[in-house]
Amino acid sequence: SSNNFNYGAYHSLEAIYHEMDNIAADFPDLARRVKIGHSFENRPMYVLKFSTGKGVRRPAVWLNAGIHSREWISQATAIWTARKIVSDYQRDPAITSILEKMDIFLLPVANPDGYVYTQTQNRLWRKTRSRNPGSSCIGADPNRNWNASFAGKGASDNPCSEVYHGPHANSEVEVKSVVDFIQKHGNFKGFIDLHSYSQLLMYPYGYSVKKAPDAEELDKVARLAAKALASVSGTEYQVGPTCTTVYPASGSSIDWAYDNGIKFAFTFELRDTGTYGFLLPANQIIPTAEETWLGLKTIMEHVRDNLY
Amino acid sequence: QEKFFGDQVLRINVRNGDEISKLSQLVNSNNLKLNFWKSPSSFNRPVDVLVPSVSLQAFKSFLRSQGLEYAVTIEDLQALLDNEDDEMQHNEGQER
Repeated sequence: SSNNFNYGAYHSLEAIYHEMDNIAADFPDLARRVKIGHSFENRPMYVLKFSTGKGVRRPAVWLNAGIHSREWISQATAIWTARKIVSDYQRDPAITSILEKMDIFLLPVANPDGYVYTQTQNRLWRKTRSRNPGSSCIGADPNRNWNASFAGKGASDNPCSEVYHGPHANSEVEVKSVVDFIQKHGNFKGFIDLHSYSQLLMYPYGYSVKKAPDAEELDKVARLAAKALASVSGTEYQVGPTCTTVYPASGSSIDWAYDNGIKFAFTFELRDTGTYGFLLPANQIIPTAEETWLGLKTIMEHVRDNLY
Repeated sequence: QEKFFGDQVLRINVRNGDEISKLSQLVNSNNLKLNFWKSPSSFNRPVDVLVPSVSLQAFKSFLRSQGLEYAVTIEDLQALLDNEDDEMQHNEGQER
């Protein structure tokens, strides 16, 4: 890096946004910071667009991090990943060939209000910060708010619950901003969500035990990705559909993506010992990001080779 | 700023469907103000739950009475948060 951003530390929202700007400035022909909307409390939502092509809407992959604000390792991994992409382009043949064919959009902080709240008020905050009329409880779970069997199994209609699905699908402006952007773009082939903390790599569905039509292919890709990830330091990931691997969860981002034609939809639950919950020590950020990168790259290579 | 003095995180190893359903009843109950970090789902996945200090005694008694095995993974959440805060401030200072 040309600046002194410490990728091995946790950072404020402003610092992350500033670093996104730096990356775009350092690599103007490859990366651009794009505002895709704003949060409930009117904070901007920025993605980094990595592209080597011009004009046309090329096939693209969406990398989504920090939807659950307290899972700080996901935002930290995302910003490390951003720097990794620009650094490795034209050095690593895999990422170079991926970018020759596709664009990558990376959203490091999908829930900016929640993230700021975890740093100023309550470290364990998970949801958005929207108001719920008739309730003193605040926020909805932005990973139960997508239009995929909305308000079904594994979500709560109680605004005080950690898995409150919100009043209606896309009620959370942070979710709607992503949905609108992806739909307007119209050519996303992959959607990968980064969470923590239980070393899982999952694919649709979360809202049902029914098997996704592409389950076999997704399972195969996920196992390859988990194997690549484990090659760094032996972190073992469990692989399978969300519903049966972790728990039923309706209204999730990857189920929405899959049901809307984005076949390669995956969720990572990043490394953590479980000893510290959402307090993964900062010295674990880079090792986590490094191993996750191999998993992400494996999936993106498969997308590159299997465009549809 | 909300504080978590004396709050603990417990890890419960569930061994069968009966134990999962006992814990599941508590997930949507607001009585003990529990915060499930990892919800009860299947036998081979432990449950992690943040328990406020005021509910510790009652919740541990409940676990014991139901024969549910648990371990304390975070003794005092606030102490851990304070350490992390110190570390962040230290890092921020270094960057400046």
